[in-house]
Amino acid sequence: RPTFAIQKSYVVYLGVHSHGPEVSSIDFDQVTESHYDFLGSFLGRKKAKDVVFYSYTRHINGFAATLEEEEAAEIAKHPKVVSVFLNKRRKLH
Amino acid sequence: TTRSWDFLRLEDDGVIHSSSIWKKARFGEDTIIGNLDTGVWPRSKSFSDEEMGPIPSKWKGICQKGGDASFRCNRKLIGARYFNKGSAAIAGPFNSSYDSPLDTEGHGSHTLSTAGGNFVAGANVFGFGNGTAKGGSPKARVAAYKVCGSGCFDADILAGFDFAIHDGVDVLSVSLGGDADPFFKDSVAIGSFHAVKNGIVVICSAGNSGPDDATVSNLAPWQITVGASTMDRQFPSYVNLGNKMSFQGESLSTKALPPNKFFPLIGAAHAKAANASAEDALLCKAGTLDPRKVKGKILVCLRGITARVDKGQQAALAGAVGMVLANNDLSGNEIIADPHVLPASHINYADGVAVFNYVNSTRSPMAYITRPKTQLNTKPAPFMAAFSSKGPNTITPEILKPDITAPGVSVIAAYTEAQGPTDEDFDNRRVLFNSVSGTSMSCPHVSGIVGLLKTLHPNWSPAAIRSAIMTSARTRDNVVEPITTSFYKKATPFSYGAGHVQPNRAMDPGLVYDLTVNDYLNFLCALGYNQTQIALFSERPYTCSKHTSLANFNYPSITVPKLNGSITVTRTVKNVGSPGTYRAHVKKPAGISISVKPGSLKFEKIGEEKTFKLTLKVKEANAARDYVFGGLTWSDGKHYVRSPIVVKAA
Repeated sequence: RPTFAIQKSYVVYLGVHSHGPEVSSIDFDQVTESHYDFLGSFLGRKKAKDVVFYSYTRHINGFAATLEEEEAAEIAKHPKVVSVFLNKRRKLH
Repeated sequence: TTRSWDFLRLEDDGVIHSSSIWKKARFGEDTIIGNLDTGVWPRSKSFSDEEMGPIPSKWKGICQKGGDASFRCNRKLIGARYFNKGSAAIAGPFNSSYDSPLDTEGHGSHTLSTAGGNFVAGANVFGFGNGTAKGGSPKARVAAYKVCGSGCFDADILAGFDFAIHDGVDVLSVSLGGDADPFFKDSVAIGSFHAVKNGIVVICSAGNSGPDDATVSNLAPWQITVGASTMDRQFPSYVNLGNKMSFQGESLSTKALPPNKFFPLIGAAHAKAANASAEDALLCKAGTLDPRKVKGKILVCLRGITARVDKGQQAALAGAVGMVLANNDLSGNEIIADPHVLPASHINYADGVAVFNYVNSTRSPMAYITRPKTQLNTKPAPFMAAFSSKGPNTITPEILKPDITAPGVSVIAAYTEAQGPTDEDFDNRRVLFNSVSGTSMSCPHVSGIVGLLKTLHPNWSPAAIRSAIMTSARTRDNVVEPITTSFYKKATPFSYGAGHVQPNRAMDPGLVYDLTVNDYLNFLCALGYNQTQIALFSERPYTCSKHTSLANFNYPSITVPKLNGSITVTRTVKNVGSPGTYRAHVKKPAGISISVKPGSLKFEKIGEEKTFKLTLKVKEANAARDYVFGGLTWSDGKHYVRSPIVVKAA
């Protein structure tokens, strides 16, 4: 590994939640914890907590995190993952 | 919006008839419209809660003030949130204005007020376009989701969608987009998918990358994608030359030249500063003009593909008394009325060539720019804006995009008071309303109409609402000729989709092409997503149908991008009107034969569904090598349920 690997921000999209639409804030915390757990299985839980900057907990299942390219590619192969994509800039029209 | 709703026949010179969808749909009462954009200027009168009742009990949103304690929501603007972590991850530290839903840019206030702003009498831009500003659903509740600060980033957009769905919006207006990425690598497509699964209608702008083909964005079939066209209002300002030639441009300049006094005219390339290139000077870029050459003259600048408005500032800084802004061929042919800081007129490419020819061939060229006027009932209207992005759809060519067109040129709506009307730092003027152009402006017109349809038909699915809007659209302008491009050529469904929106017709479409979430899952199966992937976003186990075909996806438009010999496509229509018999009428695309079976459909009750088949055959091998266009209309004599047909032979 290079000493200074290039980090970029990505969205990891996991589809829908297993919880239904009526959930409490405690459940939202559980979802976030599950995102840390999932990413932690690749990076270690401590690093996972450090790099996740969004945990989508309501209807969209996924998170946004700062990752190295190789990490993003590895995560994309996981069967629970729909897609991993760069956090790109969109334009106002 | 001081004119657009009149142009869309919701009112007639300010009078709202009892047959208007506004009256029938109680001006969008009970509907909640969310907007993913640059936030909101809550002090705008467009968001006044006068005469609004209590906030609907279903609303779960909040008014997130962030670092701005003065930010207030009310019974009209019932929610606001901001999302900036995705921006911070890329752009780094940002200024404090991003820690608030306050719109310091203007775009979000403009789009949200176009969709659901309240009535505000006496709205104008420096006296131009005076009238009553209002949204399409003026009595709807609105909520702002600020996802754009220093750009609009996927991670923030997705967060905005997640919360908007949770909060309980009925309609989401999304005037942003980007490259045509695969649907599940595109935050707007993903967010829209989840929204539509929850019964929320999502309206997106088609993009401003026209007039080239295959430039349209927001391509998913669960989105309503909106192109931009003109309304019947212009702000003409004439450029009169010393050789008696005169050209009609447009402008919203507040300053005017002294009456009937001609001024020396100079091309910007001839006014270049010593250290500047003629190319940069021609575009009137900052620091490229020599004030000694410009002072006291009218400067002719080329528009180029960069921002228009700052050129006026550069001309003024260099001492010009006026500016003629000429289109280059790359920028299309439309002319936009902008609130320039000096007397100015924006003219089209052909006229620009004539002005440059005059400047280059005359020893002492002279010109005069007339003060702009507000002109109504202009003809032809609508015509397509050159900037409006066009099909075909580069991800799924079987789905026609854009779906529809709506007014998106010189739209006057609420604006921020944190910025000047030209969005330039040096513009110290402040306006309550501003004139802006883009598919960003046409998108919320459709969002407002969707708000009305939601109030009127709360049980209609997002697909049924889209179908009603598309099948009731018109493809002729106000001189009853086919809608044209800004180059005066006949426009095609690649520009306008099903046509120009007609809200009063959309409320009673007769039949709809409906779609369920399962239809969208089937669509994804047909695109090649495997069952394991689909299970991840389907909530329950889902088996792809073996006979799934994109051709049979029950979309209100019919597109066959590779017709090899013949194809039979199936569609199902649902009766949402009254009992009756509908007969098929086909306008055949050149070189294609079409048959419809059965040729008539009898409906005895509301909610009844009937299926028909449309067989398309290549008639002449060479005739349809490029896209050709036709249409299918089902009519019971009262309703006209129109679908564009777009075909290309393989």
